Amino acid sequence: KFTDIFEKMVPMLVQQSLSIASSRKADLVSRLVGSLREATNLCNGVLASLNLPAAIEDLSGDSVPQSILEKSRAVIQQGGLNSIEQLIKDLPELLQRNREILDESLKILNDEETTDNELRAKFNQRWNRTPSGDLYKPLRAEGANFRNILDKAVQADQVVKERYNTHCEMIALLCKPESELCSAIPSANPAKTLQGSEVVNVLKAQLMQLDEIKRDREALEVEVKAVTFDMTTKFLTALAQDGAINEEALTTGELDTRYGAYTQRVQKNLRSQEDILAQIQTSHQEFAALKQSNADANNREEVLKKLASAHDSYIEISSNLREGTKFYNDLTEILLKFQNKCSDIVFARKTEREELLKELQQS
Amino acid sequence: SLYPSLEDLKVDKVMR
Repeated sequence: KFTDIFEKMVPMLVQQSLSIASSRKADLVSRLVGSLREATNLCNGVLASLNLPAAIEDLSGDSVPQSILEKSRAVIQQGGLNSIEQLIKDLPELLQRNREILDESLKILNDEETTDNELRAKFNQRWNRTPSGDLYKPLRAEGANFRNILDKAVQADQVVKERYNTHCEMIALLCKPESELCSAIPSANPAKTLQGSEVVNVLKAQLMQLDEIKRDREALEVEVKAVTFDMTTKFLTALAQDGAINEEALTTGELDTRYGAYTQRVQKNLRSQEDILAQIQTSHQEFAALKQSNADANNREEVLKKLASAHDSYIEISSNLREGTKFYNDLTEILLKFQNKCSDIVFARKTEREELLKELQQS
Repeated sequence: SLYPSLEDLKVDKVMR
């Protein structure tokens, strides 16, 4: 029943190459997924600005268009304003906890250095160990990096807060029950004459195509994220054969093989969206011309657009808050490890100090 | 993404 516990052990160079390869893969996936999500945001933004699909659903002029009702339900189902308010309230505490761990870690280094310097001043050359200041440089550099990261996080918190402040009113409205939502949206003259008109049908068809393109993106994202591969064998082989690893060449070759087809599908998807959005904008112009807008209709449309945007903002803010919460929690784990490193080294220095003091007293 | 990446920091560095 022998299992080789050193099976996964590889030469240092292979380990480093694997780490870099992993970074490259993460970057590529991040870029691909990023462009997919960007395309969806763009698409949602364009539709909201055109008041689609609400405008072609809204033929009574006073009931809540179906798509807006669906958006309302979606937001309510995800916890509405309360859930994001709670997460926003928690952020400063999470930040503070992280700050405290970092401050505490650097403080114990500072305190030990102070004592070490006092003893060096007292005993001069006889206190012949490396000064704490020199020894702690790497840890302090790490600490400075952490401060940097926390500063960036604080800025991110601000962005989220501002997004929330900008949109919370409309999000609150979107979360209201249907009857309240209905009364809050200005009425307009019904556009019944447009029902069944050619341009409405064309728009409907185009919107359905766009939906399919969006669904393709969701599937693509899942597939892209599911790709796994292991460069270990390739790197070990290269090292054995050449005595060196051309990591960049090997990794980019493998990434092309694994992700090439996906990259093309993403490009194709983005182009399809570009095309259909252009078509939708043209159709919408026709539609708007037919609609005979007046002040009432324009007011109604403005509110519907804002409600659609509020849904998109809610999704974005929720995502930001999940990211922020995870960030602070992950950082806490990392900072606790850092704190351990600091207390370990300080403990060793204290022990060494006691021994040195004993020697000096004896001599 | 809005927040800084912690990926680099998660990798355990070899302690000398």
